[in-house]
Amino acid sequence: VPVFPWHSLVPFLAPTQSD
Amino acid sequence: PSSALPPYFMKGSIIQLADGELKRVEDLRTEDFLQSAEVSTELKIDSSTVERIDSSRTPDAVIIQFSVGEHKAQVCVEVLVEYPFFVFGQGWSSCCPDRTTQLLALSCAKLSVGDVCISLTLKSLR
Repeated sequence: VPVFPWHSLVPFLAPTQSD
Repeated sequence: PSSALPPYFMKGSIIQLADGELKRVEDLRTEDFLQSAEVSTELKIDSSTVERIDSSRTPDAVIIQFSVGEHKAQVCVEVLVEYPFFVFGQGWSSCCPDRTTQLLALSCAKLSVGDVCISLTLKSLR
């Protein structure tokens, strides 16, 4: 049975810049 | 691009959290994502608010405009109407929940303007 990592399930949107 | 959704959205798919715990996709909760991101060295959770949902020229697709993170970066994504997003405190939601349920057997709410979705970004690189 394939096992998928949790981070596959939510979209990667633009990285935010930290100040 | 394939018209099929990724296999991990199918009801019953086994998802591994960052601490190694296994859960079915339909059993995931907001805390699972938050806790997994906490132990991740690279990823963090952002809040992405749905600002607009427009139809696309591509059949069965929509263009969703998100306001991402504390800086409210505007990001558009084109996805199939049945593509599920995870809404904070609500769970899986898509633009066409009936179609999501039909294709994936995954229970979904209707994704609407104002919903706050879980998205990922990189932790700041030093």
